[in-house]
Amino acid sequence: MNIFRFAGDLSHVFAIIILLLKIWKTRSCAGISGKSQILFAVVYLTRYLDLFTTYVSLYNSVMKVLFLATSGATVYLMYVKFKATYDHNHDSFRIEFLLIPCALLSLVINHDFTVMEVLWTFSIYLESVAILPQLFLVSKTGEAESITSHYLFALGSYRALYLLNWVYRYMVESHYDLIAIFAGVVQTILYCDFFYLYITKVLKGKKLQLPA
Amino acid sequence: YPGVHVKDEL
Repeated sequence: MNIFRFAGDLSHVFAIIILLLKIWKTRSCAGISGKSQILFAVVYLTRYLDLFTTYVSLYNSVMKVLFLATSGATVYLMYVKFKATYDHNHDSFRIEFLLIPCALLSLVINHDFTVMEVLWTFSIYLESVAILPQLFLVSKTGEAESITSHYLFALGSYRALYLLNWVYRYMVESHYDLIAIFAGVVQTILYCDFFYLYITKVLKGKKLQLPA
Repeated sequence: YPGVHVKDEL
């Protein structure tokens, strides 16, 4: 565990808490893509199956359970409890366009052709693109509430910090995983446009509005 | 052996 990895994890947990609090306090999930949230739930479900097979550390297990529980709670709040506030019409990204290519790619490019390894690889690929329905929703409505912007910034920062963690681990421990690194780079690139808008607008107190 | 990956990250 190094500082980049820990900061990344904190940022990830922070993002999830921001999102849950936003939905809970405003009693609304307006502006949030349920499809991205479903994809994240699929990501955690397929990646953290190893909770039952491998023990890494208490920290690791607690975080995995936390991600599974909070993503389940988010999906529940969006599709059951506050269903009426869900922005159904704007959340029109077709997730099969992400699920199918990720599934095929994980069958072809993986470290080992076993069920657990392919599912892990699938979850890594899927996570890298799971935010697309959310970014698509923001681009369709042309704006995002500040709290949603903070959520996206924290969520995007998490993988960017992991990239630094991987650079550090490569140099210090000679540890690297090309699949995770490749997907992490893709994931971070997808946020770049948003990061730019966040820094130039939201941090200056303006609402995130896309240029017409 | 590089095929066996240590999955110690989240």
